[in-house]
Amino acid sequence: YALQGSRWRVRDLTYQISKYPTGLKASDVDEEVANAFKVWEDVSNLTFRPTTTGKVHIDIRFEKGEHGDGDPFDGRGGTLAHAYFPIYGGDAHFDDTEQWTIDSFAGTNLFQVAAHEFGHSLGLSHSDVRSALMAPFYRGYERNFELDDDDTRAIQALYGKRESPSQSTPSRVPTAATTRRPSTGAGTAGVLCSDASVDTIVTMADKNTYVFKGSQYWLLTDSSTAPGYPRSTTADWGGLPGNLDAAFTWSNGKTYFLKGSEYWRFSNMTMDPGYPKPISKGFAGIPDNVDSAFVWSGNGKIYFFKNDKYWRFEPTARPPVGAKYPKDVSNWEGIPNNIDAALQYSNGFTYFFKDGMYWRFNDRTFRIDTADPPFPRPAGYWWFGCE
Amino acid sequence: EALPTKLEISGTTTALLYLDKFGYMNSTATNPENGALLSEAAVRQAILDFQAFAGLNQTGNLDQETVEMMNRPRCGNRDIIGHGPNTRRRKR
Repeated sequence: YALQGSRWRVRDLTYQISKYPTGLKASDVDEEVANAFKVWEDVSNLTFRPTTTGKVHIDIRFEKGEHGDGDPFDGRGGTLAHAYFPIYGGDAHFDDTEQWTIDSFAGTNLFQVAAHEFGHSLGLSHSDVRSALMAPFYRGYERNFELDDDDTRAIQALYGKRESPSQSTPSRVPTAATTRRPSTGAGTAGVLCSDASVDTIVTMADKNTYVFKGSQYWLLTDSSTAPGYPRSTTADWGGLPGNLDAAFTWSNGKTYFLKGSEYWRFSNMTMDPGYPKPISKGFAGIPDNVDSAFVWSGNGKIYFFKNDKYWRFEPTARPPVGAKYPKDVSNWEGIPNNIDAALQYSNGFTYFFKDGMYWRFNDRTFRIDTADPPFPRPAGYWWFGCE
Repeated sequence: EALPTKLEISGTTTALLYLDKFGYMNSTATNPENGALLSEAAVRQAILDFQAFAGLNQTGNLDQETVEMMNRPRCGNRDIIGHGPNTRRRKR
């Protein structure tokens, strides 16, 4: 960790949100900001209190572009926020053009970014420990956020350890939906209802989820398939063939489809130039004819499944597939061999599909979720709107 | 009014702007904004420093993973503090 060199002389700090974001309810922002302060309050001898009157220690604002401090925000992406060290006032500014979200893999998680910025407000600089909250790069939503030891040591170096139990609200509990809604039976699934096995399912960067089977595809709604489907895969996806093997959307927003020894890359529903390419070129170490692929929320890496084996692919590593791979699918407790499809859905859970049934994986217990009714469940009823 | 747009890192010029913004260019003599000549060694050292900070392979070259890391969403505060405009910021 790194300390900037200044700190607050007092231990009881006040804050206010003087300008709220345009995309969230004020009460939700209040709660997330309080949760972010509590991250530091839990491990240090500091307390934080919101106030709407008088002078405060830390002023919080959501602003666009140039906002008076000579350090303009740059629109969506790029710089998300910045904050001043104690000697410069401690204020925290967030780019209001970002899509700030709460308990969602979409957009940018307000809680995590706020907790990071408040670290600056308290005197912490950026850490070169990648797992630290004070690392400068946004890692995506982490459903089970935990402060790194590096961060704890940093804040305690400035303010000491907590001497009495934290008085504020209990630790945050994610409120994201945990269960896919059962279908209403009013969908357009057709052939999916007579045989609910699928080739692949993928959620795109725009959060639309598509099911591919044979030469057709369907757009999913929350509990069924959308009107107007199925449609032709080849006609709507720029010549993409049917009978796909696997698909996934990576953190760069691109969606990749695999079939046989080739893969295709899409920006939304438009195929990028130069595709298809050989899997051996783009995904060195991954075999042809995979069963499925998905990006796991636990670490952001791409997992490829084939028969009773799986491979973990880390694009920025050299080599991208470690020497320990492939490993046995049985390491994923409860997941069968030879799966048809897998995806991480918008509620953050990873789902596996085989022979018309599906399983929901719990990445905290690292096994299939226990639920009523139990998994596997029929995909036709729960996903495709079949009676 | 048009808002500023994100700096897309695509090559050496944009990378140097990024490295300067986040504190890796430690001398006005290596400031890409003032037209001063940049030594190859200074540029390589700045890239090495960034790669070390970000936990990347330290090649000193603007390779793909370095560019990808530079294009990731991030905090606007500097990584290396002690010089540059950010340290002169005041609250009010």
